Amino acid sequence: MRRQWEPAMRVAEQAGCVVSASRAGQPEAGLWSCSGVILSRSPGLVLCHGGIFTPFLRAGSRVLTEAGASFLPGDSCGDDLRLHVQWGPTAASPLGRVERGRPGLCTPQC
Amino acid sequence: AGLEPSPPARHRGPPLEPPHPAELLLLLSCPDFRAHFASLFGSEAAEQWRFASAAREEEVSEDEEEDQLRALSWFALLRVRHGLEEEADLRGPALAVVPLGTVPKGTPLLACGSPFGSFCPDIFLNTLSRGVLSNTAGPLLLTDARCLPGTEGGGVFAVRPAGALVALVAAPLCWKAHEWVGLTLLCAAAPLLRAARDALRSLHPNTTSLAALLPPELGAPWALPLQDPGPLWAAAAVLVEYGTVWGSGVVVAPRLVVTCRHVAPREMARVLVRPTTPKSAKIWGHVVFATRETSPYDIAVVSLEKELEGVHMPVPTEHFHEGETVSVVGFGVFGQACGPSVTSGILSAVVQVDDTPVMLQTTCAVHGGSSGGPLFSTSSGDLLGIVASNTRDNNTGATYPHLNFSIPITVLQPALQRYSQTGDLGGLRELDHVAEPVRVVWRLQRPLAETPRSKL
Repeated sequence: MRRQWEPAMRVAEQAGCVVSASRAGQPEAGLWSCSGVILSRSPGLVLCHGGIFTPFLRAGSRVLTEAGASFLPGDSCGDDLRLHVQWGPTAASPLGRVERGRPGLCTPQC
Repeated sequence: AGLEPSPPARHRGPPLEPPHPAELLLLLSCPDFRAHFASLFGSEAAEQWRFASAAREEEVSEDEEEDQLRALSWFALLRVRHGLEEEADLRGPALAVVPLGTVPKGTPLLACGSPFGSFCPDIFLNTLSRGVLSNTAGPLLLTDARCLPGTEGGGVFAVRPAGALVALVAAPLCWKAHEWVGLTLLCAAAPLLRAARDALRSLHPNTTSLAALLPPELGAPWALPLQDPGPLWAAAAVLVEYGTVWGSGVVVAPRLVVTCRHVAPREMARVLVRPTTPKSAKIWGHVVFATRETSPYDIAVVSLEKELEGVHMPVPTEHFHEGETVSVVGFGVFGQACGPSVTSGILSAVVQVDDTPVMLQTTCAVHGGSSGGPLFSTSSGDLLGIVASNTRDNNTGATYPHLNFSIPITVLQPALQRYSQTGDLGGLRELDHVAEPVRVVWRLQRPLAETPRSKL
């Protein structure tokens, strides 16, 4: 059964990434993050969920439910939006690890 | 949380890439997804439904929850200036996208996302979850692959062709009337990428060229729209309506449907049966038998006023194999709004009394409305049982959709056959007189080792 899934697992893990959004100069103001899919590597194009952008929308989240809106240009969000994308290693990449705090998570004994 | 480069080895394989800056090209939404979302979750059902929030440190206020509901059907296209290009040749073939409407229900799916988003990428980055395509309503898809907050935006991939992108996670956790549904809401990738192409072309001259770089949709034979939306055996599931009550049922003979007593409680009552195919068909029937309230077997049998055509009659099994992969097909959660949902799991327990199976337990996601629906062996397609109930903890009020109980078809088959062939209800009537140990099992009590002795 595992063999059946292996090729799909490899593609999924190589395409997977995590996207975080924060405000320039105010990292303590909050960090919004979600998952994403790497659509293209050259140039790098990533598709992720739009929920993390609502706090940055210049016109507020109501603009998302305006009739007929099916897309909004990138400058619909304020200039203080800072985005970062992180993805898994390829076998060859010798880069150092990044430590991040783990606010709000714990592993209670079941 | 700050970034602290540090040397220790990563817990899962080679070290992570550091986060790379990116820019927002556009926010996009699939209007058809929103339309289906509104029709399935909007209007009167709205207050019953809640969806998980995107991963965030503080509690979510009502306003923010409203924000997130508005954003639920929105996605974002980003450009990453550096980092990905260097690896372009290291990573296998480019992504391909499965065309909309070509993945049948019950198809295995693989979800890949990062629970809690960027809080713990060392531990949670690109975590996998497996399930099946449970239901579809246009580009709005449902899977029983379990996902957590933070996996919004994660990819959902097909097993065949390996790693073709089917959808993105829109809402990982859904609650209906405070009951965790155990299904994940997805938006199909094909219409989303079409919307992205259109937007890139109309947005700005220098983004037009990017449209050509988005992954293509698979051509034939994958592009052939589905003839039959699901595995053959799934078509045996029917919707049963009795007044305002509805539930599921399964066709066991061209003019015979089995459902639960609590769906169609009264003998001679007239019920409406809606088969999965053809979609629009409605067939009246009447209840020829329903067990009494005192019977642990919650069963009713409906005789149809005319034959059901073109439906594959399920083969009743004679054996049960604990641990085997099973599927439940039922109208839970959405009922009449769209066809039956398929959820997958394993046969987690076969409870026996005197070496006879009297109860089946599975790990499939079973919700209100699935009662009376069929439990199938995924590999053989044989009918294993009739779903009767899931589990609620009376102390906490929590419902556990993934612990549910079915009546083994071996309990019913002889009596159904006798009625089918002779019209004799005798065998079915015996379901009202089952032995005490069986009643004890269905009362979820420990079967008595031996009858307690009087102290006198």
